Amino acid sequence: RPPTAIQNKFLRVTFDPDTGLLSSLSNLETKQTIKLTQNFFWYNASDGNNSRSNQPSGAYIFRPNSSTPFTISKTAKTETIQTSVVQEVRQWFAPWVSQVVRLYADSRALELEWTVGPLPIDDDLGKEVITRLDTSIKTSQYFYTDSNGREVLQRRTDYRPTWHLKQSEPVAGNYYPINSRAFIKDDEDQLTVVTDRSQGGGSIYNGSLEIMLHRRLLYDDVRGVGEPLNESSDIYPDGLVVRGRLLLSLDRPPSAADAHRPLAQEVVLQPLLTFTDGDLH
Amino acid sequence: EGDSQTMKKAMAVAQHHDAVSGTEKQHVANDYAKRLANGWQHCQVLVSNSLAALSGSSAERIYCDNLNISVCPLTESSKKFSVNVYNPLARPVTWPVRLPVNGTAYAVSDASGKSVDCQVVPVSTATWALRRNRGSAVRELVFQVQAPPLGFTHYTVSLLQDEHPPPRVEH
Repeated sequence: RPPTAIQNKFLRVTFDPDTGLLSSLSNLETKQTIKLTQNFFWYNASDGNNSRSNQPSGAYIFRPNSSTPFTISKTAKTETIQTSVVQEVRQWFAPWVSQVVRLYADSRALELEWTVGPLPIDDDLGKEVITRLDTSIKTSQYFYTDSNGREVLQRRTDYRPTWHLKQSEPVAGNYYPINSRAFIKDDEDQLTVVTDRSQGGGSIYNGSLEIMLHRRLLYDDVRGVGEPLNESSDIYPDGLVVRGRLLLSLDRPPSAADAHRPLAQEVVLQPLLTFTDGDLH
Repeated sequence: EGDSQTMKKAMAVAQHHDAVSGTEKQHVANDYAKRLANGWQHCQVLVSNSLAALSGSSAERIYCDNLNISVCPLTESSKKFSVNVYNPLARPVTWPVRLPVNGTAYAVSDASGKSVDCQVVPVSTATWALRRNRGSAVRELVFQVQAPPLGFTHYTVSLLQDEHPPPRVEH
């Protein structure tokens, strides 16, 4: 059974002992707590064989054939490591999805290090894997992404600020680029997710934030590439494995940027490590 | 002789063609990756030359590009090594470092010789599966480093206890 909680001076993270999933996040400095569940899902990629449109999902086009993603596993097998420097809960969801929930002793951010792949395609279904954070934050159909790493823009479900939108893609039509961060908020709480790479993301349900992690597709989207997005390599002949990190920060909305701006800076301009064998002269 | 021009050109090609979006044929993606890897090799020489000039040390610098999957031949096999930390931000940062190791206990000291709290944790089974026979570290050494603004510092790591002799790894 996973631990009930891990915590440092700044954050407390609880887990559901029955499922092994995250269940809440607290900022101990600001004394705020949100319900937070996180899990991994996959959208079945559209193969273009659809009465409404013959557009397959591909490199340029994200187009799931259903708005409801498949849950990869409702529970996670867990393993816990608790030391004075770092506390980790290692979650195993499937042979191709695992994660480490990590809290360093002096950190104000919770690290989620996800590992996804190789995506199985022996069922002949293209897969677009996401992680979804479901919270108690009352988002009222709004969420926020940075479009270019500088300006953060407000996004509203099924809405565009400069024209009347007739939404035809309930999921993909509400996905936006995330270059360094995305957040959801209400009057009390703001949950900011800082990413280590550009990703796609959306807030399809109130209180939730989902982020695309990995894709493996079987059809070309007929936009000029002429190949499906189905990459492998010498080391990973059965499909690529991807590992990345999300950093979560929970704050009051007026002061949230004080936390996520330096956090994102530290991710984008990380320290460079070099090594020297033996004694340094 | 190092340079950043090779990386600059590779980045220019990659950005012009939206190279990271997967909107190119696989052999083209392979070519972008090769150009970027070659660019980084040239940058490594440039960085080594700069740090050698600034630190006054011409000791060979090793780069570990696969730390995210707990692979670094030097830290896996060495009984004593130093970690140089360059901080590109204009403010001091505290940063967690995780190094693949095979020993069970290590001593870490900062540039002034002061001891730093460190812990050794096992490498996760997911990482074992991910690295596919690259690297042999069974543990990771975790500690926090503090680096000055737009500057560098170093930490010394010494093996205290070795449960099993580390496997021979060629650098």
